[in-house]
Parts: sequence; structure tokens; C-alpha cells
Amino acid sequence: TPRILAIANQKGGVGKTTTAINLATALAAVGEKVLLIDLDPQGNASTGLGISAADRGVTTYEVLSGDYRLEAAVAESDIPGLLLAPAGVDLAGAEIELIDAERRHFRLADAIEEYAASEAGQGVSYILIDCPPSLSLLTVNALSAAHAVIIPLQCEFFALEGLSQIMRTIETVRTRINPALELQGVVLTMHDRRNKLTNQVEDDVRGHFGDKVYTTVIPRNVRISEAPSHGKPALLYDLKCPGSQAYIQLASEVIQRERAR
Amino acid sequence: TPRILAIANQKGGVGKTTTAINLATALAAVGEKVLLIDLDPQGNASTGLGISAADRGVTTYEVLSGDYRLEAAVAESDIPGLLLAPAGVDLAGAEIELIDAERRHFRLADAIEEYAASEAGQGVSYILIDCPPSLSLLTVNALSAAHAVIIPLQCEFFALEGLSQIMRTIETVRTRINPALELQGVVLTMHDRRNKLTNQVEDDVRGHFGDKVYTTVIPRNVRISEAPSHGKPALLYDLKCPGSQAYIQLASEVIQRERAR
Ligand SMILES: Nc1ncnc2c1ncn2[C@@H]1O[C@H](COP(=O)(O)OP(=O)(O)OP(=O)(O)O)[C@@H](O)[C@H]1O
Ligand SMILES: Nc1ncnc2c1ncn2[C@@H]1O[C@H](COP(=O)(O)OP(=O)(O)OP(=O)(O)O)[C@@H](O)[C@H]1O
Ligand SMILES: [Mg+2]
Ligand SMILES: [Mg+2]
Repeated sequence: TPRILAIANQKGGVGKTTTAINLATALAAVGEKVLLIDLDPQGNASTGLGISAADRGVTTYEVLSGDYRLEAAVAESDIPGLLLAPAGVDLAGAEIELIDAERRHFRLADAIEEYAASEAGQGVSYILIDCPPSLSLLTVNALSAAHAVIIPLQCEFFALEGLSQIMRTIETVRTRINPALELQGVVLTMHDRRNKLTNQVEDDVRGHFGDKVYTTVIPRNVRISEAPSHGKPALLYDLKCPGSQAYIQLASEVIQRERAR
Repeated sequence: TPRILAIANQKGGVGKTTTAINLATALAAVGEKVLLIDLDPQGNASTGLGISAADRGVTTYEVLSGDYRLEAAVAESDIPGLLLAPAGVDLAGAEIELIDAERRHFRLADAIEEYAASEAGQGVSYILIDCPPSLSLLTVNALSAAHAVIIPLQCEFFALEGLSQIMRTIETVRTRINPALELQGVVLTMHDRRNKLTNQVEDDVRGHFGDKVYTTVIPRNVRISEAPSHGKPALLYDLKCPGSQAYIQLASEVIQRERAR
């Protein structure tokens, strides 16, 4: 059955979507079969893979609300071995709409379990979930479904301040909802070696979290932020750029950690 | 009575808090009396003004839940003329807790109205509200209370993609809840003239929104991101840096627009 990884951090703009898209692509590039689930009402992971709002059929909103099975939302991307379940803007209303629903924390977990057991889900080895910048029902659904969490951390002060909140939330979900949930790791993003603040944040995080922090850091690299306007992951837009190379390295570190479990 | 400006954008990491802190400080520096309301459970605006989580008494959470009047949450900052109503982490639960509450969209508007009419609220000329990266009840409360919205827009593709969502939300709040709500303007943040993407985004936004976009742009400036780790606005940390100068210029543009109404 697939390994399910949530890409989560309530701090905004830290590189969750960028990590979800490029890590998923790098895993597909080394032969894994990957499903990327876009759980953010902004739908940036869907657009970043070239699937515009107009092209999306069934979205993760209809999956959470119980109207469709996950299989109905899963579409091929332009990348061999990479599937996408796109987001819809109406996801923003899910928190309120599911207030009295049965198993409202497990809607995604149940949908993934059914998909993984179905014909369509055979062969999928990784499921990555891109989360919105909040700790609301959507992120809790992702954490309830996941085996492990990857936390992208921008090398900035406000992002560092928020790390304890996401760590507490992971702990709460582990004790109350999903005892299997682990922290796979923290990945430093938009890392700029020349910047004093970057180095202070890195020292601080490695000091506190030790080898939970990946050796790989993702450098600030303009090619990464240009790629989504072409509807492509950075790996397709510019494979040789420092950002793409870092995500390829991160993928091999993620696989190593999975193998070492 | 005070002019109420919401600083809002559901896209994460676009510079909402940085704009709220530094615009509030710049307005106070030219003699306005300003109250900054932190409505984000992350509490970055509170920390950025030097008020750590441990030092906060009554927070905006207790104001929204009706336990305290806004006056009880308002504290002096280190900056003359700048007051702060700090956020608490429990704000994250407000959406669910207020699901059946009376006037749940107007809790903040009602609290501000009462404060503005009270002894304590006399003389306050501007109220700025820092919003979280979502379009949930907290942001709707800010938009329901506000006379106008300032939208910080990072010069990146995903941020541009999200602009239509916040515009739609403003329109919905205006037609259903708060007919007085206007868009004061869009401010381009983390602007880097040497970066092709920055220039494309700027051309696109100025093309669509014309003079709704402030002439002032906020340059990407490392001094801005260093300031919060010292608990100070950029204007106090390094007044001469390009970022601080841009926020001073933005403040005068905001005042001009207010006068021209
Ligand atoms: N390593 C990098 N170098 C340069 N730009 C980057 C890098 N990583 C991400 N970006 C850019 O920074 C912005 C924020 O990244 P992204 O949207 O992936 O963050 P997020 O955490 O998903 O944001 P949100 O909280 O809104 O979901 C995007 O415009 C993205 O293109
Ligand atoms: N002009 C700038 N130059 C350099 N860094 C900046 C600039 N503006 C903001 N930053 C940094 O970028 C990061 C994101 O900014 P900020 O936290 O203000 O955004 P936000 O929209 O409030 O984020 P959130 O969506 O999480 O509330 C912060 O670490 C901040 O210090
Ligand atoms: Mg994202
Ligand atoms: Mg903020």
C-alpha cells in the first residue's frame, strides 16, 4: 500500500506547494508511481502541474463531501508516473459544511483507503498531500490520513516562530486521531547562504531538531518561481538549475528515510 | 471616528504582517494615532512589535468570543502613537466555536464600534487589521468591520493567481454584509526590479487594476525580514533602508487616498 506524506505548515508562503510539486515529480522521475492530492482551496499545486481551474473535473472538495470516490478525481499529469487529484475553490467551505458530518476528520483517510484497495490505486507507491496555510479541518484531514509529515520551513524569523505550532498540532493528531503519524523531516527552503538570517535560522533549527532536518536544503532560485507560470514543475522547466537539483537530492533523502524505517 | 483598514490576502507569505506592522508604524510616525489589531492565530504582528506570547494579556480571541471588550485587549507598543490588540493561538478555534454565535460575522465590527465610542478609543484615527492567510470567519470579520482593504501582493505567479479570489470575497462581503467596503489599493511587495517575473507580474497587475495599484512598491530588502527577530518594525530597526523608506512613502500614499475620498 502507498506511503502517505502530508506537506504541511500553517505559516504561509514557506514553499509547501513548491515542495509538493517538485518532490512528487522527482519521485516519479526515479520510477515511483505518485499521486499528488491538492487540498488547498487556492489550487496552486493543480495550476503548477498545468491543470487550470477550467480543466478540472471532480475535485478533492467532492471527495471530502462524499459525492465522489477519490478515483473519480484522479487525473494524469504531463509527467509520466505522476497523478493529480486537483483542488476546487469550494474547498474553502468544507470546514463549515462538514461540521456535523460523520467521521469529518477521516473523510480523506477513508477515501484514500478505498482508492488504495481499488484497481485504479494499484501500483501507487507514494501519495503526497499539499496543505493550505492553516491548521483547520483540511490540514487535520491530511494529518489523519498520513503516515508521515514533511514540514517545509522558510529560513525566516516568522516561519521559525510558527514551527512549534505545527509540531504541537502533529502531536495532538498523533495522540487523538492517528497514532501512526510521524515527522519524516523538516526541509529548509528559500535558503540563501549569503544571508545572515538564513544561517541563524538553520543553526537554530538544526540545534533543536537535529537529524529530523534533512541534509538537503532548497536554495532560493528564481527558476523555481518562474516554473509555475509555465504550468510545469521546476524539474521539467529547468532540470539543471540549483532548485531542481536540490529537489532530486531531497527525493533520494526521503526514500532513504522511508527505507530505513 | 477611526478609519478601519483590513490588510488581507488568502495567499500565504505575501507580506500582510510586514505591511500591517510597518504601515502602522509609518502612520504613527507622521502623527496619526493607530491601533493595530492582530487577527492571525500565528500572532506574527504581535511578536513583530515586541510583544511575545507570554506577555499578552487579553487577546483578540477573547474579544471575538465576547469575554472582553476591545479596550481590555489594547496595549501600548514601544512606538509612540501605536497601540496593539494582540492575537492568541486559540483564535484558530474561533471559526468552529462561533458557528452558532449571534452576529458571528460582526463580532469584530461591534467590538470596534464600542471601542471607538468609548473614552479609551478617543483620538484613534486609524485601525489596521492583520489577517490570516485564509478567507475564513476571521478574515470575514475583518472585512465586515473595515471601511477599506489593502491587498499586499507578492510579485510571484501563485500570488497573482490568487488575486481574483480575494477580489471576489471583497465583492461578496460588500454585497451581503458591509456595503461600505472598498478596495483602498494593491501594494506590490518583495519587488525585485532585476527579476523578470517581478516585472511581468507588475505589468499584469497594473494593466488590470490601473490606479488601484499604489505607485509605491515595497522592494525585497533583507533588513525588513531581520527586523522581527529584534521585536521591532523595520522603521525602528533601520529607518534608512530601502524597505523602511518604501513603507513611509506608502503611508503618505494611503493618507492621500483617504483625503481624496
Ligand atoms: N526555493 C525557492 N526559490 C525561489 N522561490 C521559491 C522557492 N520556493 C518557493 N518559491 C516561491 O515562493 C512563493 C511561495 O511558495 P509556495 O507557494 O510554494 O508556498 P506555500 O507554502 O505553498 O504557500 P501557501 O501558504 O500560500 O500555500 C511562490 O511564489 C514560489 O514560487
Ligand atoms: N519586502 C520584503 N523584503 C524581504 N523580506 C520580506 C519583505 N516583506 C516580507 N518579508 C519576509 O517574508 C516573509 C513573509 O512575510 P509576512 O510574514 O509579512 O507575510 P504574510 O502574508 O503576513 O504571511 P502569512 O500568510 O503567513 O500571514 C516574512 O519572513 C517577512 O519577514
Ligand atoms: Mg501552497
Ligand atoms: Mg501574516
